[in-house]
Amino acid sequence: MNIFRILGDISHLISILILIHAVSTTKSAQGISLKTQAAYVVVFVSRYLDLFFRYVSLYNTLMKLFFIVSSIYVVFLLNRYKKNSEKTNDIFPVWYLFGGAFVFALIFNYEFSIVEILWSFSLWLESVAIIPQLVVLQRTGEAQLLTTHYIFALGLYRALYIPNWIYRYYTEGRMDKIAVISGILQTIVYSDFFYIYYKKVVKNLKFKLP
Amino acid sequence: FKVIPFKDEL
Repeated sequence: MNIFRILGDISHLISILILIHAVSTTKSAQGISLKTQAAYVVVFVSRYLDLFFRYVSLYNTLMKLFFIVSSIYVVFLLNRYKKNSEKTNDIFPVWYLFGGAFVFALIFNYEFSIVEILWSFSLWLESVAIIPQLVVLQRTGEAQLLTTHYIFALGLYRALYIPNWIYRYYTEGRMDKIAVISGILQTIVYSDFFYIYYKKVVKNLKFKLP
Repeated sequence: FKVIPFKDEL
């Protein structure tokens, strides 16, 4: 376990806490893509099937349980605060992402078994799952600051996994090509957002300094 | 390098 992975995991954890905090304090699901959040439930459930047959560490188990339970809780919260009358910006055809991830999982996997295909599927789906959320952000125009912090923390998590993989390559001499390529894809999906975030949030904060 | 899945990651 290296510093990049720990920071990445913490960033992932914080992103979910920000999201839960934002939705429960405003009692509103506005600006949050239910499609993206539902996709994360599928991501975590399909990836963490190994909870049943592989023990890595207490940390690993607790984090997996946290991600599964919190993602389901978020979908529950969003459904509770969703107003049917509201005009929805959550229009991205999410089934393309599911379909594409499934095809990629059939092509790129370490073994043609249900568990391995679902594991690969979860990585590909995760790498593009934020797209409906980015579409909502783009269509809404003005976003809540917390929403942008949430997306940033979530993007930072996979970006931090990249130095983690480089570090592991040099220290352990091993590489997981599916995780690495899908992880890089995920970071590319975020790159446009990172740039806008930097321009709007980071520069504005600096601007306020005396 | 060896290609080994990172099943210890999240």
